[in-house]
Amino acid sequence: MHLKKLACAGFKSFADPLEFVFDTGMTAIVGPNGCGKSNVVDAFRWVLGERSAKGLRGKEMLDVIFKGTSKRQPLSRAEVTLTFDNSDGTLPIDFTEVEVTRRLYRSGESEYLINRKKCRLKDVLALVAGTGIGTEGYSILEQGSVDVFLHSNPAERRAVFEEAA
Amino acid sequence: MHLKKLACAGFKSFADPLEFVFDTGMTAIVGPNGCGKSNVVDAFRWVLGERSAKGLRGKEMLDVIFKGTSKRQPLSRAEVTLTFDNSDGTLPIDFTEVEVTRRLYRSGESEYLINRKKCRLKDVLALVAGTGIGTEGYSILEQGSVDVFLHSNPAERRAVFEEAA
Amino acid sequence: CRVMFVETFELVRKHFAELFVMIFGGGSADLQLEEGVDVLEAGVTVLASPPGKRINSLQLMSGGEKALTAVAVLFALFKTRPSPFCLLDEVDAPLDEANNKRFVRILQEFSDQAQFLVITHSKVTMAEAESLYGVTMEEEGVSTQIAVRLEEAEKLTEPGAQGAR
Amino acid sequence: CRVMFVETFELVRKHFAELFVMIFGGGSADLQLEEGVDVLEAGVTVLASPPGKRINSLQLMSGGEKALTAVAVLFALFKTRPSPFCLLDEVDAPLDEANNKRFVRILQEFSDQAQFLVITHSKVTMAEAESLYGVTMEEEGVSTQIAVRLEEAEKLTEPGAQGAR
Ligand SMILES: Nc1ncnc2c1ncn2[C@@H]1O[C@H](COP(=O)(O)OP(=O)(O)OP(=O)(O)O)[C@@H](O)[C@H]1O
Ligand SMILES: Nc1ncnc2c1ncn2[C@@H]1O[C@H](COP(=O)(O)OP(=O)(O)OP(=O)(O)O)[C@@H](O)[C@H]1O
Ligand SMILES: [Mg+2]
Ligand SMILES: [Mg+2]
Repeated sequence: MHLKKLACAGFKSFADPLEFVFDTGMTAIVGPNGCGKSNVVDAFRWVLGERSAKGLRGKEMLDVIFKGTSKRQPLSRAEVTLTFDNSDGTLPIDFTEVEVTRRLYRSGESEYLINRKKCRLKDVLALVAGTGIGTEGYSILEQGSVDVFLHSNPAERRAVFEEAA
Repeated sequence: MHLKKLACAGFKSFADPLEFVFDTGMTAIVGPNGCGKSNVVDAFRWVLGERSAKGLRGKEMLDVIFKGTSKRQPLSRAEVTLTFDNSDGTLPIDFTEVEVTRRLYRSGESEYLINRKKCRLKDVLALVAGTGIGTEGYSILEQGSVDVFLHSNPAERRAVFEEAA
Repeated sequence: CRVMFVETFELVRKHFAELFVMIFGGGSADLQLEEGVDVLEAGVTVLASPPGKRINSLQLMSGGEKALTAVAVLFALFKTRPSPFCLLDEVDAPLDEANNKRFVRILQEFSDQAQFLVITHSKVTMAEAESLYGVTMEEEGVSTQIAVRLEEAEKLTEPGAQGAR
Repeated sequence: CRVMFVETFELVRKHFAELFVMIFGGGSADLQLEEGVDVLEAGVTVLASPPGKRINSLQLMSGGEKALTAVAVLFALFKTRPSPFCLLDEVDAPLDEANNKRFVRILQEFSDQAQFLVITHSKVTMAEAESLYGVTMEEEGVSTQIAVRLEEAEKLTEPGAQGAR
């Protein structure tokens, strides 16, 4: 299984739809301060089921919807889709390509979809369980979180080991 | 008033006595990871009256005494002296040069000295009060503490403003 | 379940000790489960001591040493149970150039098993990436993406680039 | 005491708003005392919004934006009540090169009023310092100090320098 692309629209500072296509190996994401690099990390965590607004640097979950700028109006929904190549069958689902989508409307309504079919958060979590990429997983190190990774209380650290078991 | 020099002996990784002489303007302190740059900041905080071991990245205050290496024995005391040029009389004391010293012995005994005369912690705190350089002051930003400076609870942030008042 | 956890834990522990020595060129490191508590409840403590130093508490380590130790823990988990991708947000920020090069070397070793997305301002890290993505804000407050070559990536963080003014 | 605090607070607030606009080249910033609480007990909240962005909560800001905002708060305190010296430990680590240059420019403005000691790995910051101190470990675990010129300082963080191997 590997990552094919990430598409964001209306998520945080991604007012215009944007798509990242990923190669194998190492990809560097670069750019000036405050331009949206860490928002890409938040997009990954959000589409994979992050339930805490604080974990996405917000006060409430609606903070992930584009809030507008001095020249643009706020948007009414945020959407992120993550596409995997599953030709090796790592994900327990009968598709060679798997799309996971999450949407949130200003009304507070939220949707999850797998290959464009509505599902529940539980289904998304079950899909990625044990691969290390869920929100409990060890494969995302947020900005400035080196200390948290090492200094969090031992019980929190344990959750990361359980994910690997 | 300005800073003339900092002398450390037996404090953290400064096993051999070391002296930093400071010019006016901007001085950069550089060097590889883990070599003792942030220990210099700890030396400043300690000699100016820091009472929390945790504030000096230790578990107990004895952690500031050189603990030894694979080739050296641990030392039995730590000592730091900060020398100020007080020719403009900013510090409320009748000397043109003021030395503040702090010592700690393995026995747990600790001493403060002003111009080589023993005094109490209270005297050191009174000496630097209102200059912004005491431990409550705003003139030391520790490594990685940008977040703390901005995100600490409003009441903690207030203490910094009081120091300036 | 209990057996599974202990087996995984022992494996991560072994990989951590090896990777730490590889990254630091010596020293020693270990992971310990909380004593006297049921294995399924016990917390995990990280111990590590850079070459030549007696200290093994994380608290006394420097910013750069902690970042490298966290990287060793992360890759030990990776070796035990590879995850298809890994997202690192400015993990190289506290590293000096020598350690930054070590970090990149480790990444390269693992990047044939998984996809790495590395957010960075460091030229050392950018130079080693197989592909580069630029995230910038041509219009204030709105993120856009630009494909960049290495020479351009270094310019993206230069003065005058669109971003936090 | 109450009058004194409010006067100081208003002054810091004014300087903060000015310095923020100067550093970010626009936007707006403010400090607010907690409502409905006695002035001597009230907490202080920092609000800031980079140019063109609608958001003023610190939480949603990026790593680099937060670092620069903290610098603006620090120098606002400085302007209100100058302290004889200031110690900054790797405050420039999250900054891109453009913002690093802005940071250094601010430092230079204030360095005729106070002594600045800046711990850094950044070549941009090193290049502007009036004097440079190298801290290294010729013997593992024992800090020593070396006088360096700029060309040497850049080498200190290169591979092969004595330090965290
Ligand atoms: N819902 C939202 N709508 C619009 N903009 C948002 C929203 N949430 C966050 N932002 C903006 O995104 C910016 C932060 O982006 P991000 O943290 O990704 O920056 P970065 O590229 O990682 O920068 P750095 O290099 O400083 O870490 C902030 O300026 C913030 O105002
Ligand atoms: N009491 C002590 N005795 C001996 N060594 C100590 C003592 N306390 C701390 N140290 C050592 O000092 C080192 C940390 O130094 P410091 O934090 O100053 O590094 P640094 O130069 O700031 O590095 P970085 O660039 O990574 O931030 C650690 O390796 C630690 O082992
Ligand atoms: Mg960021
Ligand atoms: Mg340090």
